[in-house]
Amino acid sequence: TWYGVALSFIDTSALEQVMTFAIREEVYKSLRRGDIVHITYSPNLHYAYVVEPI
Amino acid sequence: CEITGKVISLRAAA
Repeated sequence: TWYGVALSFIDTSALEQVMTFAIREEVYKSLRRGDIVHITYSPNLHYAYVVEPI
Repeated sequence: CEITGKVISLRAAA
């Protein structure tokens, strides 16, 4: 099973961007819509390997 | 890479 999250963020040009990342099942279960998170990710894989709630 | 953002959607696909 693939688990994913879509995040919105504001880039340097003040445009709202949306990016989608694959995440582990435990992370998927721990997140709720509206949570603010800081993630460390692989840009090539679009995989978030560290997800920290803010 | 690191980024801070807001969760807008969660999805699971078998």
